[in-house]
Amino acid sequence: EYFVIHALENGVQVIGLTRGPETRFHHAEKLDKNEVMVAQFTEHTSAMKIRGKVCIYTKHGVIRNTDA
Amino acid sequence: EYFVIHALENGVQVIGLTRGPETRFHHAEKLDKNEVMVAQFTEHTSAMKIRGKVCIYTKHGVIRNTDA
Amino acid sequence: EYFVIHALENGVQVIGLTRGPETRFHHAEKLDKNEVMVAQFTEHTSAMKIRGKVCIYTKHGVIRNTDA
Amino acid sequence: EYFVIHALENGVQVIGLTRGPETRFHHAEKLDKNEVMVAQFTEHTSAMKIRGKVCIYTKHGVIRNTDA
Amino acid sequence: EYFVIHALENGVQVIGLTRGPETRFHHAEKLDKNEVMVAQFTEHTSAMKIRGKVCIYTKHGVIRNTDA
Amino acid sequence: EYFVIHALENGVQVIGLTRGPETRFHHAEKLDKNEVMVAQFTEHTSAMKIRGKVCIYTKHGVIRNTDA
Amino acid sequence: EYFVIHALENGVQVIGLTRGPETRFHHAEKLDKNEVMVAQFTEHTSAMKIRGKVCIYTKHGVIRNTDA
Amino acid sequence: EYFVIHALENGVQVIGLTRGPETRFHHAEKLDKNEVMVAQFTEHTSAMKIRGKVCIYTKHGVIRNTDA
Amino acid sequence: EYFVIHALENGVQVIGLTRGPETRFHHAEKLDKNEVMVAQFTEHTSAMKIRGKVCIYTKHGVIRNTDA
Amino acid sequence: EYFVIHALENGVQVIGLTRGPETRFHHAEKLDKNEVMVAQFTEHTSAMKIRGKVCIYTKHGVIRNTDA
Amino acid sequence: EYFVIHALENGVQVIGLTRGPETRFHHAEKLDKNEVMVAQFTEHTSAMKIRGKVCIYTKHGVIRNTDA
Ligand SMILES: N[C@@H](Cc1c[nH]c2ccccc12)C(=O)O
Ligand SMILES: N[C@@H](Cc1c[nH]c2ccccc12)C(=O)O
Ligand SMILES: N[C@@H](Cc1c[nH]c2ccccc12)C(=O)O
Ligand SMILES: N[C@@H](Cc1c[nH]c2ccccc12)C(=O)O
Ligand SMILES: N[C@@H](Cc1c[nH]c2ccccc12)C(=O)O
Ligand SMILES: N[C@@H](Cc1c[nH]c2ccccc12)C(=O)O
Ligand SMILES: N[C@@H](Cc1c[nH]c2ccccc12)C(=O)O
Ligand SMILES: N[C@@H](Cc1c[nH]c2ccccc12)C(=O)O
Ligand SMILES: N[C@@H](Cc1c[nH]c2ccccc12)C(=O)O
Ligand SMILES: N[C@@H](Cc1c[nH]c2ccccc12)C(=O)O
Ligand SMILES: N[C@@H](Cc1c[nH]c2ccccc12)C(=O)O
Repeated sequence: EYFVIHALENGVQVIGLTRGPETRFHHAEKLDKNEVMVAQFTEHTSAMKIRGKVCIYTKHGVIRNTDA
Repeated sequence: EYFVIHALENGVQVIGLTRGPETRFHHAEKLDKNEVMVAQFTEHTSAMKIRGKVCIYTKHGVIRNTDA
Repeated sequence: EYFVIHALENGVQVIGLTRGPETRFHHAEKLDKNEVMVAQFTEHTSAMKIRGKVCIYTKHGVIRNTDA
Repeated sequence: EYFVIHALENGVQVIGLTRGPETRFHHAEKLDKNEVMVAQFTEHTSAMKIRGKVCIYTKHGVIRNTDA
Repeated sequence: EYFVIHALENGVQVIGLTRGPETRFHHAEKLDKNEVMVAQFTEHTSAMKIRGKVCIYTKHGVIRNTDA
Repeated sequence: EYFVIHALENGVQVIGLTRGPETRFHHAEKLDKNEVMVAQFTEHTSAMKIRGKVCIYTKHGVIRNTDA
Repeated sequence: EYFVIHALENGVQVIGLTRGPETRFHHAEKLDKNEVMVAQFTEHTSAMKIRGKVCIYTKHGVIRNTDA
Repeated sequence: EYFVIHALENGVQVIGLTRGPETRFHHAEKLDKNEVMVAQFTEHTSAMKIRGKVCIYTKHGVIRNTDA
Repeated sequence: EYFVIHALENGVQVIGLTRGPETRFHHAEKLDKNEVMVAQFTEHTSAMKIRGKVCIYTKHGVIRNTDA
Repeated sequence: EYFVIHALENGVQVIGLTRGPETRFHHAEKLDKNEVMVAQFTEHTSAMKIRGKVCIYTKHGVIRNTDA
Repeated sequence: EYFVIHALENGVQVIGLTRGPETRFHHAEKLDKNEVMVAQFTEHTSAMKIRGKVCIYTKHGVIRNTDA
């Protein structure tokens, strides 16, 4: 499973949360406007948190977090 | 299996419930407005509880919990 | 397999029934209005019982138990 | 495989039949009106019998047993 | 694989035929009108025979045996 | 894989052919009008032959053998 | 994988060809008009040849060999 | 994987090419007009060549080789 | 995975490229007009090259190489 | 899982991020205008970052990063 | 997984990039106009780069790199 994050502004962060009994941040990838990140779930990443204005493409649809 | 939680207000909580014979909270991730969390079921998490105003994207559809 | 339970009133209960030769309640998670629970079938849970006014999203469709 | 049983009256019964060379009842779960049960086939349950007015959601469609 | 049998009259029988080199009846479950049985193929059941007026929901469609 | 045979007259036969280097009849199940048989391929049955007026529901469609 | 052969005339033959380095006929099943045969590929059968007027139901569609 | 070859004239040939480092013909099955062959890929056959006027039913569609 | 090559002229070539660290031609099958080849990827073939006028049927659609 | 990156300008970069507890760049492939890269997730690559004007074809849709 | 590359001009190159911790070119297959290459991902190839005017058929759609 992977999904695609398209940064719509500078300073977007894609944060990986650790898999396992504890949940903490193991990595925060910074994206500038129009950079695109494609990320999988992995042995080390079982959840992610995304900060900043983005457009996310997932199997459950396309999500723009400023639409709400 | 994963799904996507888009926080529509500050103070949203995504709570992980333990897998196994007992069911208790092992982690509560706080989300600010417009932050997005993508979460899997895992070896440690077999149920989740979500508090606060959200829009959840799952394989069974898109759920806004203030629509009811 | 997971499904999503959106509580439409306070005091909703999502009850886990034990897997195995015996069938008894091992956990009852209480939900307040608008709280959302996402639950899997697991090694310990092979059936669930839901009490109170809810909207349930499953692979077989969306079920509002007050529609009947 | 699971399916969903929505009780439309009090006194509904969801009966589990044993897997194996013999077929007998191992459990009968009683449901009140509007209670919902979600049940899997399991190592111990290879058939089920449902008594009372229900609406059942399965992969083969939605079945109301009073429609006939 | 499972399918659903909705009895449309009293005295319906769902008969399990044995898996293996021999084919004989190992169980006949009687259903009253509006009772519903959900049955899997199993290690012991590789064919079934249904007597009486029913509506059967299978992956190949819905079959009413009085329609013919 | 299973399919469903709905007998449209008395005296219908569903014949199981043996799996293996030889092909012979190992069982012939007789069906009366409106009886329904649901049959799998198995370790012992790799082909079947059907005699008499039937309606067969398979993954390749519904077949009435008197339509030709 | 299985498919269904509906004989449209007497004297139809469904011939099994051997699996393996050699290809020869191991069985020819004769069908009378309106008899139906359902046949799998197996450890011993990796190809089949059909003679006579038939209607064949396969995952690639329904084939009447007299339509050409 | 299998596909279906319907011969539209006499003298059609379905040729099996060997699997492995070498590629040569291991079998040529001759078909008369309206004969139908259903063939799998196997441990010995990883490609096929078809000569003569045919209609071939595959998962990528129906191919008549005289249509070009 | 297989696909189908329908030669639209004489002298068509379907060339198998070796699997492994090196990439060279291991076989070139010549096709006359209207001959059809059905070819799999195999332990020895991880890419193919096709020369001449053809119509190719693949899971990604039908490709006529003279259409461009 | 793979996806396709079509460079719409010179100087596009497709960056592979390492799989494992650490996340760093292991490779940056430069693409000139109209060059196309097809890339998988692998044992060494569990996320990618794309810089420059592109059109990306993924299972979640087609993404042009200048559309925002 | 495979995809199809139809060269729309002479001098097209389909370049295989090595799988593993390092990423370098292990093979460049040259295609003349209207030649077609069908290529898989393999143990040795986890990414590809395509130069020149092509039409590529993938599971994510058909890509003409001159359309941009
Ligand atoms: N460490 C947690 C991370 C996690 C995954 N899904 C979650 C849902 C809620 C809270 C935490 C999580 C785990 O692997 O299970
Ligand atoms: N500890 C429980 C958590 C759980 C999953 N699904 C549930 C449904 C109802 C109640 C509890 C649960 C388990 O792993 O089984
Ligand atoms: N203990 C039972 C629970 C159960 C699952 N499905 C059921 C259906 C009917 C009654 C009980 C059940 C079992 O694991 O099999
Ligand atoms: N004990 C039986 C229960 C059963 C499953 N499917 C059936 C169909 C008909 C009769 C009985 C059954 C078995 O495991 O096989
Ligand atoms: N004992 C048989 C039962 C059976 C399954 N499918 C059939 C079709 C025809 C006749 C008998 C059967 C078997 O396991 O194979
Ligand atoms: N004994 C044969 C039965 C069979 C299956 N498919 C067939 C097709 C044609 C003739 C015979 C068969 C076998 O197992 O292979
Ligand atoms: N004996 C051959 C039969 C066969 C299967 N598919 C074919 C296609 C062409 C010719 C022969 C065959 C084999 O198992 O491979
Ligand atoms: N012997 C070859 C046959 C083959 C399959 N696909 C091909 C494509 C082109 C040329 C030959 C082939 C192999 O098993 O790989
Ligand atoms: N020998 C190569 C053949 C190959 C497959 N796909 C390719 C793409 C580009 C270049 C070569 C190839 C391999 O097995 O990997
Ligand atoms: N090294 C990380 C890379 C990664 C994958 N998905 C991510 C999401 C967020 C941040 C980092 C990542 C891992 O394998 O898990
Ligand atoms: N050697 C790399 C090749 C690669 C695959 N996907 C990539 C994405 C970006 C950069 C390099 C790659 C690997 O196997 O992982």
